[in-house]
Amino acid sequence: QPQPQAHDEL
Amino acid sequence: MNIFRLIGDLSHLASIFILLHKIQTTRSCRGISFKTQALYVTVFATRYLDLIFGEFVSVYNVIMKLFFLGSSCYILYLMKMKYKPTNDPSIDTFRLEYLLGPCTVLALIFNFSFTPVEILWSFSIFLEAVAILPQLFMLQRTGEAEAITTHYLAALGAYRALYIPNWIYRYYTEGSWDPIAVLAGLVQTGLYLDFFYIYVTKVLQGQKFELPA
Repeated sequence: QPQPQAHDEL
Repeated sequence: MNIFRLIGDLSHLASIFILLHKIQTTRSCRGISFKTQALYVTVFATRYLDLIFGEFVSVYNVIMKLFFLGSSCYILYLMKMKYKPTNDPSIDTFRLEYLLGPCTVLALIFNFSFTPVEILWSFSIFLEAVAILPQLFMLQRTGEAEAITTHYLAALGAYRALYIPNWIYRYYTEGSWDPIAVLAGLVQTGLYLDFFYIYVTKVLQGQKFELPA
């Protein structure tokens, strides 16, 4: 399952 | 990474340096809400658990997260220890339970999966959206602010505002969007609109930041 999008933001 | 997110992050970074500069040069934390600063520590501590439990994203991501955690804790130290006499809790009266309660409920309802890490991640997003309210409430009560404090707030507000074109860009390039982050981010930016209006029409014209009577 891919990581939800905003999880790579600060 | 795109230009909007990068400038947004740099603006966030700048806001913290402006705040530290204000406290260090005036040797005072007058006009700064301790409650808002404590909420930011809570936001970073609950979101950046992904440094331990999440996937590795990038060196940039890790360094920025460590910086935000470290600097926000340092600001609390300055306010509660080093410059404690200049911190006036009697004007910092926003009730934190009005923010913490609803954010907890929202995080329990809206999250990517019902796990502690994801619930805390959602909680941090919702809390960040409203963490500025004690500070704005304090500004409202005192009716004025030092120019440097307004520069801090403007940089902090610009950070989340710049995330909005970033999300639009990501929607078109990646084909998806993150409803929790986007909706909370819109609210967060919206809370600054009044402030931005006075900042642009007064402070940037060289006038004092004063709220209309």
